[in-house]
Amino acid sequence: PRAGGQCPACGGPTLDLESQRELLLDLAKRSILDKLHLRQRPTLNHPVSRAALRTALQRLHGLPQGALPEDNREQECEIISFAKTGLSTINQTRLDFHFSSDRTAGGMEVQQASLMFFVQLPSNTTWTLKLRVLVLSPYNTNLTLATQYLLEVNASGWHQLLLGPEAQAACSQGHLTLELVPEDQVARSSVILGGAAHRPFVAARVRVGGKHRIRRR
Amino acid sequence: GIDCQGGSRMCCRQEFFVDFREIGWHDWIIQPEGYAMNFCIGQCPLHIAGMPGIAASFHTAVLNLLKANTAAGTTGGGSCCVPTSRRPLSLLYYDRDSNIVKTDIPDMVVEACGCS
Repeated sequence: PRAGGQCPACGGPTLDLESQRELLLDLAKRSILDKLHLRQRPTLNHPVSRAALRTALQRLHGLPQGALPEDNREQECEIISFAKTGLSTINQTRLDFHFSSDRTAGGMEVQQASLMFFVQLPSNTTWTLKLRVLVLSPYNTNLTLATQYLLEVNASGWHQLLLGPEAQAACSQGHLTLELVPEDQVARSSVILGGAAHRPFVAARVRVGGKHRIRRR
Repeated sequence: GIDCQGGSRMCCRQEFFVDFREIGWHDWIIQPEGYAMNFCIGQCPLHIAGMPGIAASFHTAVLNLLKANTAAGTTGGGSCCVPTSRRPLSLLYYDRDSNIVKTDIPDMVVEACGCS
C-alpha cells in the first residue's frame, strides 16, 4: 500500500517501501541470529583458507550421519574445529580445539567427535603414535591426562580417529586439548600440522539448545 | 498456496529474498547465498476462513457458501493469513572461533499461506 495510507492487515500507518525493506532485513537478521543462539554476528579473527574449508567439507560428507533429534526443541549441527597448535616440544605436539561458548551456554551436547589428521609417510613404513586427551580438572589449572590412544599408521593420507566420551565431554565444555606423542623419529616428522589444506581438525556432531529453548519457553 | 502478484489483496505468500552479500554477512555465512524470508499477507474474509491455501475441495466450497450466506449472524474473531507449510533453512557458517558449523534451522522458510 502507498505510504501514508492504512495497513489493511493491522490498521497501522503504512511504511514507504524503503523503510519496509529495512524493517524486513532487520527482522531476517534477528530471526537467523536467534535460531543460531547468537547475540550478534560473529567477528572472524582467524579466517580459514579456502583449501582447508574444501578439505574439511569433503571429509565432513564422509562421516556417518546421526539420527535426527527426537525432540524438535533441540537442533542438531555438525561442527568442524581446526587445530591451533599449542605448547609443543621435540617429543610432543599439543593441539587445541575451541567450541564457542555461545553454544555451550545454551546447552551443547557432543554426540560424536572424530580427529582427522594428515600423515606423509615414507613408503613401506609403519609408525606408532600415542594420542593423549588432556582435560582441565576442576580444582587446578593444570591439564591432566584423561585417556590415551595408541595409533598404528601404515599409509600416507588422511586418517580419522573416533574420540571417546572423555574427549566428547571436553568438547561439550568448550575446549579440547590433544597431545600427539610420536613413538619414534619417523613418526615425529610424519604428521602434517601446518599447510593450508592439511590442518588437523575435529569433526563433532552436536545437539544444541534443548535446555536453552525450554528456559526461554 | 497462492503467491502475491500485483495488487492482490487476498491472503497470499509474499516472496522476500535476503541476499547475505547485500547485508554484509557473506564473510561468515559460507552457504547458502541468501535466505528466502517469505511471509504471509492479505485478507481472510470469513467466507474463505479455513481455506488451506490450496484449491478448495467441493466440501470446502459448500462450507464457504454456507458461511457466506450466514456470515451476518456469526460472531467471533476474524480469520488470519498464516503459513500453512514451511521448510528448514540449511546453513554452513563460521562461528567466532572460526569453526565451521553446519546446521538445519527448522521451519524457517514459508512455502505456502492460507486462512486460519
